[in-house]
Amino acid sequence: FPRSTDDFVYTNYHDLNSIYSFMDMLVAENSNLVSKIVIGQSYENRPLNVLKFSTGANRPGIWIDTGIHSREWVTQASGIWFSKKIVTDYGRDPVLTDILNNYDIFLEIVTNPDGFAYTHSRDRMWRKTRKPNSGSSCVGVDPNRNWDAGFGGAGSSSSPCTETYRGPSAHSEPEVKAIVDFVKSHGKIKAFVSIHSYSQMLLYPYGYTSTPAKDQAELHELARKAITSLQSLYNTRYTYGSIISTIYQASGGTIDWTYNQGIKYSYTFELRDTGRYGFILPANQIVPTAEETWLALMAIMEHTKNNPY
Amino acid sequence: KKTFEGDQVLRITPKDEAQISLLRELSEQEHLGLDFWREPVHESLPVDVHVPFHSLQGVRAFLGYHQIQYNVMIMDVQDLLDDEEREMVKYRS
Repeated sequence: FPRSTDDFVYTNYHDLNSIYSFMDMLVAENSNLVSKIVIGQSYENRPLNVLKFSTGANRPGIWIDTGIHSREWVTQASGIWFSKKIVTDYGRDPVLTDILNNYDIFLEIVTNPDGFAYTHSRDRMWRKTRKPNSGSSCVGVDPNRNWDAGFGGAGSSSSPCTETYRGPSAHSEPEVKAIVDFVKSHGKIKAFVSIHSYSQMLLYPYGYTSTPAKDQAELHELARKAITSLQSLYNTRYTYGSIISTIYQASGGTIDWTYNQGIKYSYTFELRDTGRYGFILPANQIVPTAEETWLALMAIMEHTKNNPY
Repeated sequence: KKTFEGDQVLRITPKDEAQISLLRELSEQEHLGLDFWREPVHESLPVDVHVPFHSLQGVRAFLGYHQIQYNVMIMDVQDLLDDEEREMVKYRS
């Protein structure tokens, strides 16, 4: 195993143990900036680890999560790259430094560790959590339909055997409940970015209703700015807009809940696939994907810093 | 470990709402074991569907019969996964 995060191979996919070891290594190397917090346990008792990047006490926070859908491997791999980018650029990049001097950044690299472990051991195409469903032989819940935002409405399924099964009740999944509890107890999360793949989109609320978010104009303009920045690197084609108008109606989604909690800058990404690979994006695409996404993340984080609410 | 030999991912480009409806009907055929990576929602968006080998003939016949355009996005899912695995093993070794 690499001796330091400088030796870590960012151009490859890694299993859960490697990622968790990487996180510990990053914390050990940068203990003045990074700590690891455990916000809960998955159904199979794996820790739900979050990296906290902080330079002071009682700061408002920016949340980023990757890997809530386990088969979307480029998202976890990008999360690893983001974490290294943050420690590398702090003190060097004035914009990031300014952000971190005012805000904490929370990064959950493997939001669905049970599912992720399962993609490495049994079924590369597994998407959901791994909790059994009472009365069904089908396992797992779609953790992006399990939030208390239009829960149970159109754009989610009541059948445990489907990929968009919403679960028996809102926040029934420990992986979701842990984030809910964290966000509520923190109380000062000001931006929340949930990262998925694929299809190259940046989306904002809502997904469960066609009623526009009250901040739609600002969210749209910021999405435009973020995507302009993203495209400046490799000219990857992205679309942006509200979930329901850009892809489809989806109830119980993550950022609809966070927005309804008062987190204005709530976004979800669908990362690149280059139009050919879907969830099986080759490993040589990890760094370009992360690099371009980082530019968009920076745009969102900088706007959050410059527009306190 | 589940494998995906001979499975394909088709990129379907429906031209109107009628074809979207047909694709929705197709998605409800549980015995086909289809996994819609991008669901049929609107004619402006492509539909990507992972088709198990055992359903390929039937799905292609369905699309052909209804004159729904498609192309093969991934020729053999397992081939790509094998490449992915090889890269990971190469790194580990």
